[in-house]
Amino acid sequence: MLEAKFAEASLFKRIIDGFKDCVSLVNFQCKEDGIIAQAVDDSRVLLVSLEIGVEAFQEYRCDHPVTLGMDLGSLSKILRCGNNSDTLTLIADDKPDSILLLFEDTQRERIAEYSLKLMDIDADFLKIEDLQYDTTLMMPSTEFSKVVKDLSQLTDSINIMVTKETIKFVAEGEIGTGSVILKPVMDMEKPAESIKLEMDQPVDLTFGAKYLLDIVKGSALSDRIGIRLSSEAPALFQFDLSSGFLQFFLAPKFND
Amino acid sequence: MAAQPTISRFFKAV
Repeated sequence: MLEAKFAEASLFKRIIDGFKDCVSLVNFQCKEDGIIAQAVDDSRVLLVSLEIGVEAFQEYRCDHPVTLGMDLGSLSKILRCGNNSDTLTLIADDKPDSILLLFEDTQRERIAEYSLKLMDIDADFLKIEDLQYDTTLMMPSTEFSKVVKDLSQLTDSINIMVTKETIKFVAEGEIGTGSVILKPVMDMEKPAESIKLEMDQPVDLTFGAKYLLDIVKGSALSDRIGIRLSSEAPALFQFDLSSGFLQFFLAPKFND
Repeated sequence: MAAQPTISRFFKAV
């Protein structure tokens, strides 16, 4: 039996909205210590990895491991039926054909109950090993989102260059070029506005703008984004939850 | 021209 209660439905909505546009069919693996999910986009370039720890729930109980295969488009339709401030409880039995979603507005005594049919999804589970990175960045997710959205207007590839003191984003397109330069900054009054940079090796990498536009949809989950870059491995873009994370692994483009 | 490798080049199925 799984009973996973979010204090606010908006958290689960924001998690699903954070990756529903790049992957559609997802196996959610529910265990004693929380829920994990992994999916690769149709072009097999972007890997999404989600972990929701027990602490992110108001109440959590999972007696036996259970995998819930869901179509995120369908799940999203049901999530829109609940109000953001409702509590949301996900309920499934040990061998479920469907999952129950229970929205409760405790102040108005309103209870809404939906069931979603589950699917058998044949998907590989990839082993994500600890990778070595040359550079780690932490910055406001809104800032990263703006840079990606602005530069994507010019081109389908965005170049990220990091040196000791500078993070440079460059777009070169047919209509013109654009670049944004950011420097590490510590904002004592608003720590969330700070930009932190830890660099072991400079990097100069190019990413598909289309995928970066998918990644920044996770910005509603956290006001910070962690970016880890390496010349040898896929970049990691991470939004932290109060317990858990939403990660995107994106392979850089290589010059032929 | 830049080539876009797939993610399966880096992660193996378990």
